[in-house]
Amino acid sequence: ALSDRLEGVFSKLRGKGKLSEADVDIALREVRLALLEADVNFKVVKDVQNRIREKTIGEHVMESLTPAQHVVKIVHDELVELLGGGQRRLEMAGSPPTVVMLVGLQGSGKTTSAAKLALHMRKQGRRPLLVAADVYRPAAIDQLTQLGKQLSVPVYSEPAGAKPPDICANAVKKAREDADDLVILDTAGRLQINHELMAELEQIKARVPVTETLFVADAMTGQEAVNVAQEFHSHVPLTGLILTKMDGDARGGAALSIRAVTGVPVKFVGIGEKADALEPFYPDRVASRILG
Amino acid sequence: FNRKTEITEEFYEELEELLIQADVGVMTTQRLIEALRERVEDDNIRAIDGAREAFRDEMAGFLEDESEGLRLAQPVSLLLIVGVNGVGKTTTIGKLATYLKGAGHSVLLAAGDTFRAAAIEQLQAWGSRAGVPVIAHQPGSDPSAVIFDAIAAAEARGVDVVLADTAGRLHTKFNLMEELRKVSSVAGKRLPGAPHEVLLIVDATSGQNALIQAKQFTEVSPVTGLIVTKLDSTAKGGIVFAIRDELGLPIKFVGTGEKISDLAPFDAGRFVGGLFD
Ligand SMILES: Nc1nc2c(ncn2[C@@H]2O[C@H](COP(=O)(O)OP(=O)(O)OP(=O)(O)O)[C@@H](O)[C@H]2O)c(=O)[nH]1
Ligand SMILES: Nc1nc2c(ncn2[C@@H]2O[C@H](COP(=O)(O)OP(=O)(O)OP(=O)(O)O)[C@@H](O)[C@H]2O)c(=O)[nH]1
Ligand SMILES: [Mg+2]
Ligand SMILES: [Mg+2]
Repeated sequence: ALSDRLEGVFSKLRGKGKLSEADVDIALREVRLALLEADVNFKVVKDVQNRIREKTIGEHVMESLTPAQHVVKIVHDELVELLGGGQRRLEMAGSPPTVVMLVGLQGSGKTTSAAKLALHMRKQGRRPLLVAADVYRPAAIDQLTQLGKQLSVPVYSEPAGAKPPDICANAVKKAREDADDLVILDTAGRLQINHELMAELEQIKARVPVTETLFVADAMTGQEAVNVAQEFHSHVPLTGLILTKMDGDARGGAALSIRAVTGVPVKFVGIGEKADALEPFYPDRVASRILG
Repeated sequence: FNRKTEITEEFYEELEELLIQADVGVMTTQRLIEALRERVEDDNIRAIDGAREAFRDEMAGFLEDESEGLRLAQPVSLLLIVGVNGVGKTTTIGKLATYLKGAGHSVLLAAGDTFRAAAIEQLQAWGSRAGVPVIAHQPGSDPSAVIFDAIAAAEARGVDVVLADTAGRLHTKFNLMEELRKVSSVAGKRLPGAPHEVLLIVDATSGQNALIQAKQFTEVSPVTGLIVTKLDSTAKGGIVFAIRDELGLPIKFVGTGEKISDLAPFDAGRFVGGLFD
């Protein structure tokens, strides 16, 4: 863990009496290692390191009796501050239905998260409608339909040949007819460099009043998390993040990178494959996990 | 001497940044850069171009594997496809089936993911696209039983390759990893030598966790190779250097898209080239 590594660093430096700024840099190298191992983006690590360096020197850690613990606390608090804040609850539209669009890379957990979100919001008294807007992946519509059935949540889908912007527009129309007040759009996984599919998301937004666009990110995503999120964000402004597969042991540094660079708040965390495996986001827990 | 082409500390720093951003990981990056420094010294390399070329050469050599292609046996081979959730197992099976048919084999698929919603339907769709039969039971049935059945069907029909899909599973889930251990050992009892290949699917967009995945999956099933998917993304899949370094696993194929033809045998030179794009 970072605290042990820092203990090791500082015990070597202890015999020297007062620590110098150069010694602080030795400690910061351990922090950098820990963050990179946790998949925090290279450039974000540099920023975080600089901020921590200022605080470490400013708070006279060099004179502390427990410098390792002091540095860990500074780092931890810095991460909590970076991760936290922002609107963490799902925003509701001024007039129903609220439309939530889930977007992200292939396989990140959008379809599963759509079902989880439907269950979560129904427990809060909403009437959700799930929308099968992935017309590409084999059996994607089947997958969402089955999940909806398991939860007794209605699923809107159209036969082969229908286009996602039309499907979504028709779904919202149906929601209004059935007095469903929450429409959750499950979109196809896509690469941020696919112009056509990025345009498709813009087209959906143009046809449907989307209140929340949630980027669904796999906790194990590596260095590219920032570039991917930024590009999605430039096409359809993201309003929140769902970090999935946090029931594994991926440290989840991607969450810090995405939040730090795009400013998008993490709203939910996926902690399993079942429909009830969705948690609110706790910045201090994820901060501890990233530090390892 | 041309200052612009001289090998400076800055060159090594830029290289380090490139590798870390490619998910090679800090430790592995340091090892690779250290090896390059030695080679630059040993071979008396003076220009950056020379160093770059030596490096690409070094890295490609590191990933290359003499064992060509898949280990197939007669009369039936079982290839088990494993990995964590969402990495591309099911899609890759569709691609592999097409690839193997193209190479003159007869293939059938085993719908070993009996858990996830519409997993069986998804594999059946790929089976139909590839023009190969799919052996499936009811959702919720025992994956070992499905694979057992598939082996029997292959023997009966004279099919020589069985591709077995399995449910995505996080390596931290003890029960699921034990299930995989059982699937692997039951297959071996039914068909001597099975599974002839256990292919771990690794997502190119994943970071350092893929190394832990590889280690844990190797503990419960005899992983024989990797398939790196989603290399058409902007991610570079650099974690494979650490996997190769620590586990010696060869990369057999790469996935480069969502179409059935988006699979290619691994080419170390091209992969390394992709890191420097
Ligand atoms: N363990 C675990 N598995 C998850 C979680 N969220 C999703 N999954 C699994 O991840 C895999 C992919 O989930 P999907 O919902 O199909 O992902 P997707 O983003 O819709 O995929 P595409 O539509 O192909 O882009 C499935 O096996 C899910 O069960 C999670 O929080 N924990
Ligand atoms: N861009 C790209 N997408 C891919 C590639 N391989 C698979 N995919 C996509 O990744 C998503 C997940 O693929 P699956 O085959 O369902 O993955 P899986 O490992 O079987 O998922 P689970 O069974 O749920 O664990 C799908 O949207 C695929 O189309 C690839 O090489 N490139
Ligand atoms: Mg989906
Ligand atoms: Mg699958």
